[in-house]
Amino acid sequence: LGTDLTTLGLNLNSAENLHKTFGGPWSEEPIRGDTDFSVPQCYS
Amino acid sequence: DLGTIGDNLSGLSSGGVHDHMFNLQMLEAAYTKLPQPKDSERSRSYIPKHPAATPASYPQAQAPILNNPAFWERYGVDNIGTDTLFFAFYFQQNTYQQYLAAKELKKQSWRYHRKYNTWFQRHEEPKVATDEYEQGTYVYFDFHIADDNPQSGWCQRIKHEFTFEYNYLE
Amino acid sequence: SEQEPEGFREQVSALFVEWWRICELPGTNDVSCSRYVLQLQQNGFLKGDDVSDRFFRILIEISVSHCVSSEGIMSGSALSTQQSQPISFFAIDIYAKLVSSILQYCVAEQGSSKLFLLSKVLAVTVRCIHKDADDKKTLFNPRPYFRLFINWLRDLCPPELVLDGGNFQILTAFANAFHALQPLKIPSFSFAWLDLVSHRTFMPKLLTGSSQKGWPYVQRFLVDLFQFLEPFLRNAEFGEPIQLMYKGTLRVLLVLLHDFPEFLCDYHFTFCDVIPPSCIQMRNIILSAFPRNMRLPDPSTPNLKIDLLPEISQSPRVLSEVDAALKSKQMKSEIDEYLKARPQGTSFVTELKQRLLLPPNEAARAGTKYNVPLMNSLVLCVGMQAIQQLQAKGPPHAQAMSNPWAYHVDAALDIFQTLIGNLDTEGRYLFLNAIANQLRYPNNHTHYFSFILLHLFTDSDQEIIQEQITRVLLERLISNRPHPWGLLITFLELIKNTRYNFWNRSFIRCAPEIEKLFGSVSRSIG
Repeated sequence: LGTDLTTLGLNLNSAENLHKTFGGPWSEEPIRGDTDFSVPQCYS
Repeated sequence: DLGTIGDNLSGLSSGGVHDHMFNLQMLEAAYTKLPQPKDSERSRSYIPKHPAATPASYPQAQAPILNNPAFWERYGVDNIGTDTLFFAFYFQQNTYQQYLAAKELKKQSWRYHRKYNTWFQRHEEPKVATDEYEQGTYVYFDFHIADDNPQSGWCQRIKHEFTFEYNYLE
Repeated sequence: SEQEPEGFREQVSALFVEWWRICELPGTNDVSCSRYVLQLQQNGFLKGDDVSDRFFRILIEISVSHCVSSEGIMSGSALSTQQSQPISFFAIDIYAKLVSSILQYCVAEQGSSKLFLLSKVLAVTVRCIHKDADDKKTLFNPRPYFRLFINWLRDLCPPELVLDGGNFQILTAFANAFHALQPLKIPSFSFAWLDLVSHRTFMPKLLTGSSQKGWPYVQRFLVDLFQFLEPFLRNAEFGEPIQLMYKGTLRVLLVLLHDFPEFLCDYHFTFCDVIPPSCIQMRNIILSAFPRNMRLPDPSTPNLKIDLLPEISQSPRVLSEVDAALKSKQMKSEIDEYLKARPQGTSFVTELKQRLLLPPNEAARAGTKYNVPLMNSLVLCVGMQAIQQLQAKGPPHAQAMSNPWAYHVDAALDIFQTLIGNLDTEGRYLFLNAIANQLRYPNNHTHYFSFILLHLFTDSDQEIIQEQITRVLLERLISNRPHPWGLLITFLELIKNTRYNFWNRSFIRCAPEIEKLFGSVSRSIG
């Protein structure tokens, strides 16, 4: 009968794309902030 | 090679393929060596490029509360202020703090432009809005270098007739 | 087994220590890195020849052995089977940084362009992983290599990377390397492999953007994955490792369903070829995908006029090569010929059943007597041609489609009716599955195959056929969600439209739990 897919740690009703915070196939929850914001060189 | 697959045996008949039991054995062994979440995370420690010497009485390490989402959500714009959010974003790169500051800025209707690497906020409703872009007057966050240097600093400027293409929207 | 020149390994090791010192110095900047790379280039390590291969191979061996030897040293506590030991990626990280720096600073000369060198480094890395896995078997540790690829994906495919020609080739270089590391070739790398190919820094880049030129690579990854899982999933009993692999696959499919549904729509045919019929929910995820700009009418809307929906007469996009399996068995031209001319007295149709069977030795390995991809290909090719003929034939397509047998394409119906009459129970089940796999979002395939299924239900005088049609629909509906839209509207039509006289069929009372099930179904539809 399959699985209740809402229990896999993905917010299937999210208005945002899931792939940006996808923690991977083994992860039970989205990742914490991992977005690589690149900033202008002058700030480095 | 990129077309459809042949019959459902093609995977078993191609070279270098093992038998079923071997595959299961190898999988069971790999099960104890799963990649961990931190295996794909960049080292989160923030290493200041030019650390300023501060008196020993000052905290020498960042307060853990800065990595707590509640701190940023609860104190939001009223207490932290936009400039501080921008400071955390631009000067705490590759840290969770940067992500939390970005989240807070987004909540306050700032939008990050990936080509200019700059935050924009609508100054008024855009004059034109299509599926691909919007156009209008925006405030954007910038850093200006004054002639007499000490006056340099963060600033916000107005930009008229700016086109914000959505494929640059982070 | 290649003979390394005397002292070569020591030389490379010394160079690596020197690089490590450069990375460690607080004032590391681009100048020191580029100077070091230039020195390597002048010493002939970066020509992309055998010396280069040896150079990178030794660096990988040093980094991996440093990483693996750190495991266990760093851990005191006993860990659960699924949790891995703490491990130091220090050597791996600086090796990854060295390669990224080489690719960044290496002056394009003697053909050693960035892409050329990257392909060489990836080829060496793939060979090292194959060799390490073959040598170590169950002791092989995939985590250093996983970390190595993640570092490279971050450095060489950063978020702001604009996917123009050169950059896209970097992505496809990684895609080809990952294809060479697929689970069927290196089963001990399977978990790391699935994590890599679905990684947020990689898979979305292949799927985003209007060109869709990355789609075939992701399709190939999913085929690699399903072909590996198929023998395990086919019998639906498996231990924890396969359960984790299955659950991980569901997560990846859900991300695709949510963010890239058109990708699943357009390749559904390929995936149905390799997903075992027993994986009903996994297949439903793929068949439930529909284009994001489409609004699906609620199937339970009273008096819903399916054939008046604007999308219902549009052909879905199918990127898979639907007729490849037919062509590989030299059946395509005969099918075309039959559908076009429907020659009388031919034995072509009655012989079809025989031609759908697998040779005995292959049947044992495939776990079925039938060539499933060939069956799928036959059903969809015949249906697509019948639809074309309907559309070309006569009155507005909607009217023709509302009652295909009014204008029916005898030849196509001939084939379907002969097959359902001649095939044995297993063959009929696979044949009905091939039809049910086309019941998706509103399009003319869904429309046509929905009517074919219902037509076969009424047309048949054998209750076993009606029972199997019901079973194929029902087993897809009693599994956990999602359920494809076309499946729902077909089943509702079957049980609501008195033409099918469904509620008087004896098989709905063939067992108490079945009777209870249909009782709840009839109450739920009021």
